[in-house]
Amino acid sequence: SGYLEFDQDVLIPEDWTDVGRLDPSEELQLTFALKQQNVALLEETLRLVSDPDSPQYGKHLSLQEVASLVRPSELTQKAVRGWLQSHGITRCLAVLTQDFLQCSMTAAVAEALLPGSRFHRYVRDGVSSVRSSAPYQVHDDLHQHLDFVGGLHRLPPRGRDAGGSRRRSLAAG
Amino acid sequence: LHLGVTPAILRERYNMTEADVGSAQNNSQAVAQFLEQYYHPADLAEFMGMFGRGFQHQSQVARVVGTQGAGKAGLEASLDVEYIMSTGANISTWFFTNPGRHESQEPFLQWMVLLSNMSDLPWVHTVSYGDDEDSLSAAYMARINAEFMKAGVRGISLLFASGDSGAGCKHQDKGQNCFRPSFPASSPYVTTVGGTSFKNPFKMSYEVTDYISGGGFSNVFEMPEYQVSAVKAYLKSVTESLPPQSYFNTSGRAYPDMAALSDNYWVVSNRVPIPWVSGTSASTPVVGGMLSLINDQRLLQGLPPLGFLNPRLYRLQGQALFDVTEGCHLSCLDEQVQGKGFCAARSWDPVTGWGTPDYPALLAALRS
Repeated sequence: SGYLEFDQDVLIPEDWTDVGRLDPSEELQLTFALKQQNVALLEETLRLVSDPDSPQYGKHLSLQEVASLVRPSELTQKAVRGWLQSHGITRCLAVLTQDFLQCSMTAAVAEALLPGSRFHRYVRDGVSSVRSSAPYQVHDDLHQHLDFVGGLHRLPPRGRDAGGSRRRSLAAG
Repeated sequence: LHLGVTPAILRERYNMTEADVGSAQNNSQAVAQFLEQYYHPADLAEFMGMFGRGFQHQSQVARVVGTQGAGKAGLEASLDVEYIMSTGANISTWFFTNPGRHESQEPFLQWMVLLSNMSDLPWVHTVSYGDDEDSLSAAYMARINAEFMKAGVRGISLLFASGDSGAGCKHQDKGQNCFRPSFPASSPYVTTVGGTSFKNPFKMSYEVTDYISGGGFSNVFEMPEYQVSAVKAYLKSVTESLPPQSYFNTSGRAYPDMAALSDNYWVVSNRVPIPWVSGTSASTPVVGGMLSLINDQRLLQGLPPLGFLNPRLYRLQGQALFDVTEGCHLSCLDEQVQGKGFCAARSWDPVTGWGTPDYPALLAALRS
């Protein structure tokens, strides 16, 4: 196994409190970002449809056309689905572009699927989030088929109401 | 003289007339929330009752995508929806709420997944959310950047607030600090909006930089072609006032792209009018609403929507925008820079971008 996100940040911000490891039977949802095809062509197409000097300017694509462009290869889709199925994960939803897969599974299955991961529940201001306290790995065979797995890191940032609001005194007047 | 920024003040400052309201059938705009932030319809109605006189507007959100929670309205959500509907007046407005249905979901990622799965979307989306670049993995940012491209090729304009920490600061060992860019503001495929203040906060005066306005240079994304000459010109023109080069990456994507007033707003939240609300999360929906109005005129003429704006914006070379040339934003409080980040300058700068919109001129420039 190896890291998909070699620079994963597993530091938990101080305002989140760890209330314990998830029970192995608890459900969680992970988002698998499958490797897209033709990303360079996507970038070039964006340049052409956004450049006012280009004859392609404004000739935007439909979602179906975008899907045709970036849809992961059959091999990638097969490899990822096969990997998930081999862990008994079958409850998955795909998006129209087929490049995201959202799957439900128990914490025990998720930890087996992603070696290194350890799911904990964190609480802040009455809101709870489930994230991994340690970096995750995936089997080397999957590296060429996945960009990242969502739902392990990246806790929600603090909102404006909770202290981010910046109000000024009238002194400036 | 005025007592703070309201829709009337914004519309006057940016030269919007009573006639500058939406009328196209197939136009819409959206704000997205990620932090269990909900707006309250009664707040919006009260806000428009208090501040919406003098221009045709809508007082209701056309569509809520996601589930609004119960309880108090969030200031962020109230601000976003009230102001995108003030400049983007009379345009159908959607509200995306993404609290994450499950504890393990990432709300921002959920929103991106949603965009990838909806064939009919508003043309303009404004988002007031960001994380420090260095807290995110390169693989994650690269993929989210590809998601922004997917939206751009569909003709969708994504606007992100540039952040409220100026150039930011990363405290490093041995006192070698550096600036701290924010993502998605630093993505080359979104339009990033910075903030300004009135020179005199209670007078319809010219605009100066808001010292909190996020801006700088990405450490992850290369500088895109569309901005190379503008940024080089800036770096050349301000050599004496530039922070030490060890603080930032001169070859990275530079932001913001443009700006609007971000200081001293009035917001109605939980039925209470609240003054002095500030931040680039105020300026972003203001610009978003104006771009929606320009889309409106384009759609009425049978033209496609603006889509990803930056290549065209930079081609304007500041035409149709009020150049902001005064003030600096904040950064590291250390001996070397003493809290000073970048400073505004003629043309593009990493505090206010190309400046703030002169609506009729911008409409004229982008309508054809």
